[in-house]
Amino acid sequence: AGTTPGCASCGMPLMEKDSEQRLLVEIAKQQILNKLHLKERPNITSTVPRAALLTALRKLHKGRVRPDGTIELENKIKETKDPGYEIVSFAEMDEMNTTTGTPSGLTFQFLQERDHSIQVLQSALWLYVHSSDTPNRGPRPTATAHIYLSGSGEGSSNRTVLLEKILDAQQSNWHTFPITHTLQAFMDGGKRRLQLEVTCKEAGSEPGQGQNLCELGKSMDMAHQPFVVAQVRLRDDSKHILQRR
Amino acid sequence: SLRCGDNVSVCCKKDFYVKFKDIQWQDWIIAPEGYHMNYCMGQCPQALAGSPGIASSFHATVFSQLKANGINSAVSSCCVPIQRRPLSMVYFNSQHSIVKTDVPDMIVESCGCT
Repeated sequence: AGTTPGCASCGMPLMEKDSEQRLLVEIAKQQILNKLHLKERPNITSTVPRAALLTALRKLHKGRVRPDGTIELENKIKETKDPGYEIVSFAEMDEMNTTTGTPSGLTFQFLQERDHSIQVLQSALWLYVHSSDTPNRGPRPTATAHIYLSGSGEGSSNRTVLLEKILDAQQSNWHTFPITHTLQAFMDGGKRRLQLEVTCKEAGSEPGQGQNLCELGKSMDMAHQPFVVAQVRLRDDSKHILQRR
Repeated sequence: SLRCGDNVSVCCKKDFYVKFKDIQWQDWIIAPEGYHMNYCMGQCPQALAGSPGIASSFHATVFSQLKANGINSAVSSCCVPIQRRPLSMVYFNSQHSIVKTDVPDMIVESCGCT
């Protein structure tokens, strides 16, 4: 009956307000890090340009960006057993060789969890392709995009064609290239750096001629930084193994 | 489910909110802006055991077996979360990639006695 001094549940003596507040903040921090499988808070050394961030989040499956730039997250109504992750990885770019127009390299880094294998449910590469500015009186201008997987190991020059796609070059716009299987093979290989090469050549241009319409290289507008979106989940078999033990 | 006031006596939900800016976490957590780490506290006298809904827990099962068999024990029921919801988060990992996930069971919505 009535209020009992101290903790109403465990009977411990009351803590100082400040120390209770500090304790609860520490518990909150620890809980978030545990649930995100992080040992400590990530150390953010360089910030992603806000424009690139907002572009990427607009493309992320469920997130929506309010006009004031804040993020609206869809409230989960139904509990999903294994919500999984959606990852946006921004490209680190090599400098493009503008004179020869040789393909330019994009490097994406993915953190692999040591004791979890990852299942890639869906993944796409987002590239910003400029419109062609060569005068064109004929039909709608197009460009052909080639995506290559760079060979593994230093200095290795071999590369594998992943896909080829005819793009509408009438207007500058974002284009997506599905790379689900490529990313799955990459994750299964346990590597950390996915290296792609990209060319977007105007249709009708001679080999080695014509503009590369993909905006790549350090001099590009940061709002058009290429990125990979991936929807991933911890693979069930790793849980199964746990149960067997 | 009751919401705790300043003086806590019976099992209730205590609101507790951490703003990420206040703990200098806003640089790596893009959304949301804070975390409602609500928790349950308060007494569960015998009369309240099992109210306002049975907490599905091992403790509840054992407790109801003891009661059903008329075993008068010193076990008291506990004030525990009976409803939780996930926390949707968008954050930078150490690779500066953006990660979005729904972390299950992160926000206590209501409390009850087992």
